[in-house]
Amino acid sequence: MGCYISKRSKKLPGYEDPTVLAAETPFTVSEVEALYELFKKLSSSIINDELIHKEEFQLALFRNSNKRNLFADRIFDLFDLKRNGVIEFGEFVRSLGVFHPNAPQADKISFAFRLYDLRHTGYIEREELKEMVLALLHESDLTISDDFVETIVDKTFSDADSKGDGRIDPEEWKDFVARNPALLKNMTLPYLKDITLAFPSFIMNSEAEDSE
Amino acid sequence: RPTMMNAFELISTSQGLNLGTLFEK
Repeated sequence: MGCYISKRSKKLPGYEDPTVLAAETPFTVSEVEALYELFKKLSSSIINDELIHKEEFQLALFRNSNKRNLFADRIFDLFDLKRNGVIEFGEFVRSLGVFHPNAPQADKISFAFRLYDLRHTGYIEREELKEMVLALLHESDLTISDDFVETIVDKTFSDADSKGDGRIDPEEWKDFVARNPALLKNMTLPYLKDITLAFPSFIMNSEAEDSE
Repeated sequence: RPTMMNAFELISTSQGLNLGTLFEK
C-alpha cells in the first residue's frame, strides 16, 4: 500500500486529527498515528469501511468472528461512545487511552466499574456479579457447583459491599480495588507504550510533526 | 487455609477482557 492510498483514506468520515486525539489522551501524535495503522488493520478485516464492527472485534480477540462473549460485548459497547454499533477511529483511540500505562488510575477504576455494571444502574448488583461468574465459567468450560458459585459471590460481595445494601457503588468499588489492585491488571496494556515500534509503518504515512 | 477466590479476579481472566490480543500480529 502506498502513501497515496493512506492519505486518501484519512479523509474518510470517522477519521480525526491525531493532534486533537493526542491532546485528549496519554498518546503522542506519533502513537496516535501508529494506532491508526492498527485501526486500519482491525477495521478492514471483514468490511473495509474504517469502522470496527462487532464481528471484526470478535475476530481480533478470538480469531473467530462469531464467538460471542459477555465481556467482549461490554468492552465493545464501552468503546462505542456514540452508541451506533461501530467503533470509529476517535472512539478507538480515546477508549484505548484508558488502558495506557500512564492513564490516570481513576479512569481505569471508572472504566472497570462501568464494564461490570451490566445493566447501567450505577451499581454492580449481586445478580450481575453472579451472571459474570457464570459467563466466565461457561467460557472456560469450567464446571463448578452452583453452591460454590454462590459462596464465591457471597464472599466477594461481603468484602466489597461495605455499606451492606446489596449493591456495590462507585465509592465501594474504588475502596475494593485499592485493597485488591490485581483487579485492575487487565486495565493496563504495556503494548501501548511501544505502539510506534509495533506499527512502524506510520512513519511512512505521517502527516504531522511530532510534538515530543 | 486457602484463600477464597475473589469473583472479580476470576472474571478478569476472561479472554474477552484481554485486549492485548488486539496487538498480536
